[in-house]
Amino acid sequence: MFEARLLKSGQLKKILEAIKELLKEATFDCSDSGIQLQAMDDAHVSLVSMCLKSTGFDKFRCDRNLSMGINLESMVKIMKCCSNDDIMTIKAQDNADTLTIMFETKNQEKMSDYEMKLMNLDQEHLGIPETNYSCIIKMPSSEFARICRDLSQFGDSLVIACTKEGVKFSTSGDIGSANVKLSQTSTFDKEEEGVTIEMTQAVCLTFACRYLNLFCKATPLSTQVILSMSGDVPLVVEYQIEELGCIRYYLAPKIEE
Amino acid sequence: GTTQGRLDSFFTVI
Repeated sequence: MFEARLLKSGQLKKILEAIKELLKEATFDCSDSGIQLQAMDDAHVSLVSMCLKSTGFDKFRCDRNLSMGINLESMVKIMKCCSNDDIMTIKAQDNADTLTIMFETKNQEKMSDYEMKLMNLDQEHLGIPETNYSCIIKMPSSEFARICRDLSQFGDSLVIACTKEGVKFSTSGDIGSANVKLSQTSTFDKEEEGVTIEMTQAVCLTFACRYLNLFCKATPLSTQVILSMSGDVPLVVEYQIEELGCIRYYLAPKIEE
Repeated sequence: GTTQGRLDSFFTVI
């Protein structure tokens, strides 16, 4: 028996919005520690890794490890049927081929339930090597989204260059070029408004704007984003979900021909 | 020019 109760269904809504354009379907691996998802997009250019801790749920029960193959488009349809502050419960029997999703309003005057068919997905688990990243940049997630959106007007590729002075985002294309430089914030009122850089070695890598913009769909989940980079390895774009867990996106860099 | 890398060359299937 698997059962998880979330006080704000809006959180799961935002999570699905953050992954549905990269993945059509995904396996949700449930265990007593929580729910995990790891999947690459069809082109094997990016990977989504999500972890929701059991302690982040109002109630969480998972008697036996359970892998649920979910069509994300179907789940998005169901999530459209609830309000952000509805309480939701997801439930499945062991070896079930369906998942039940229930919503209740806070005053419990409206209850609804939806049953969704589960899928058998061939899933490959990837080993992601432990990496000591040369640069770790923490910045407001809205600022990162703004930069990706603005610069993708000019070119398909975004160069991210991190030095101890700051981080520079650059692109160029038919109409010209664009650069945005952010320096480390010296003073800030709130931690989430600052830009901080931990750097052991300068790094400069090129990434596809299209994917970065898709990762930015996670912006509503977190005020901060963490970018981790090392030479010639995938970029990690991480959004912490308050009290619940995190979503990490990995993106293979573009390579000089 | 640049070409898009793939993750398969970085991560291994467990």
